[in-house]
Amino acid sequence: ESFKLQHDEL
Amino acid sequence: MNIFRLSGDLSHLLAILLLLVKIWKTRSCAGISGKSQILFAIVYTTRYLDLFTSFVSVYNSFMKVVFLTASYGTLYLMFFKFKPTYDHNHDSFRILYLIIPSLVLSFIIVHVYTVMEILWTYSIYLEAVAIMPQLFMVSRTGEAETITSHYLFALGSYRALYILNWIYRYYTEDFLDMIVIIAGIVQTILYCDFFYLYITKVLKGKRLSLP
Repeated sequence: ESFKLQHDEL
Repeated sequence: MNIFRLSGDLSHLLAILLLLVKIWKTRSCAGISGKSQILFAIVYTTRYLDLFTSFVSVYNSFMKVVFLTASYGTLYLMFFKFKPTYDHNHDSFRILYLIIPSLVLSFIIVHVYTVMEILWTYSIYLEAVAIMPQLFMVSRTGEAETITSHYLFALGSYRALYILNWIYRYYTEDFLDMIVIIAGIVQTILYCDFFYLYITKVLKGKRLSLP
């Protein structure tokens, strides 16, 4: 998985 | 969380608070683009809808609430409380030229086709260009107050620090989100001209004025 769909940045 | 991300967030927070304090203390929003502020309110609103759907950390939720509150607070000060001081004649950038293409792009280049994900992507694209009305306004009036320059520098530094954070995250946790990285690079490039003026003029105690 190359990205997280739960965006953990602001 | 790493030092680059934390510095970026704090820089972002500093920018937003600087703007609010400046407007409140001087009782004036002269030199500030209301259009950029409207775009930022759209950015925070569409991005932080996930406050209701996903929890990351107390820190994240807290910052999201602060950004949203401060953004709408700024709009209130500009368009209601200190409206007579708003310099709308110089704030003439057509924001539909930013709103529409960002929206179209968020339907074309997006990770997953869900409403939340398209809105998140839209907020990323719109944020990248949201400062353009403000930079356009500075170029039209040919100057910026020193406090406005500090605001712009802090706001520009935030995404530049995020780029360092993404490089760090790529090597430490294999994190790679090309949408946010490319948009963040575009966003930072837009500030380069301003960064140059800030370093060569404002840091040397001079007012930012264009030749």
